[in-house]
Amino acid sequence: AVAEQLAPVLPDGLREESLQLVSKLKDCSSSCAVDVSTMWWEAAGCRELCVVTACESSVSLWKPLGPNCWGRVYTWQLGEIPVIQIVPLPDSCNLACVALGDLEIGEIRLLLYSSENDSFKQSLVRTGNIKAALGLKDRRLVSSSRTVQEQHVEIVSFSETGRSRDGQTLMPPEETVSAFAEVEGMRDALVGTTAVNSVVIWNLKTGQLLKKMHVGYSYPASICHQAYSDSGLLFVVLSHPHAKESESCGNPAFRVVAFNPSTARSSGVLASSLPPGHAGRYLEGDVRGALAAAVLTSGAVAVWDLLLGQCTALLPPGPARGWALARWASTDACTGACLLAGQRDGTVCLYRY
Amino acid sequence: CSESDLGPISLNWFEELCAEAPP
Repeated sequence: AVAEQLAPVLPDGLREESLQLVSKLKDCSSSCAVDVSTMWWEAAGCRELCVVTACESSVSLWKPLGPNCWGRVYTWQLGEIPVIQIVPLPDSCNLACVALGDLEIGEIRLLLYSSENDSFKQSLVRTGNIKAALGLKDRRLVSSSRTVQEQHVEIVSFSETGRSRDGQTLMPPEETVSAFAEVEGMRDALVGTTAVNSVVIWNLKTGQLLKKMHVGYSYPASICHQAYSDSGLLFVVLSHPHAKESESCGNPAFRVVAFNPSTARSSGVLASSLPPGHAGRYLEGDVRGALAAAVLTSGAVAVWDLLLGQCTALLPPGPARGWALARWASTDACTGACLLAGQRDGTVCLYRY
Repeated sequence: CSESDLGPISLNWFEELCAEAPP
């Protein structure tokens, strides 16, 4: 009864894909939602995909109780340093990281549930001037931190019970690393974007910095979201949060750029632009597989198929307030894609795509 | 994009870069 169909509002009448509202949850105690994510939670032999919401001072875990009904399982109180973002650990269970700080990330904490003694805990993982952090497969976290003299790029891995194991250091590039992305299909490769608009490649096993490739002046201030290796090329999905609209490039939210790691040359493959006639530009977004979602300055959420370079669905801003967050949920392969769209008042809507 | 834009492509680029890069 609560589900409603929201057909994509596209001027050319495309209705191939749509977003179906599955359920809605509202954190009544939170007046300012900062981030939203998902986390597998296993207790008493039951494993469920739960929603994690963050406000400035706490992070809450929500489990599904029934159709359109969510119950708050636990809230981690995080003290005086504000939460900046949730850093999910893909494929992990009962574990998630959270980044805290003022303007920049000052510390990363691990939030965990111990099924052995049915208790929720948190522990400090890293402190410093942290510029970027990403959860990797196999319960690992990579982060870059900077002092005046040097940059550290480090990986910490966790056991199933959340204990930190020996870390690994990756060779840092000269420039500050602004974002990381795993390379799909290449377990030992990691890419990053830097403050001077380069893409770098590491070998995760040895820590070697393998290559630095300039993205090109037509794609300013790039942030990497995802990478794929195919046919000897490295395809990197980039967004440009600070880019201005230009006549030559239009107003793209995401771009797929092909790099030849052997020669460091690159070429743009596809640009995923805002729907025609839609004002505003990219604010923030998320990529999973070939799907990208972004919040636009208009308050709308747009979804693109990156293989087609086409906007396939759009959530209008709504009568009250616009959307603030758009994240893809971790899901089983059989359940398809699920979009989490969040509003600043703490309302999170789950859409099946 | 064509090979002429990007230069010669190697299917084993990762292994080759690992062999070339400083340890």
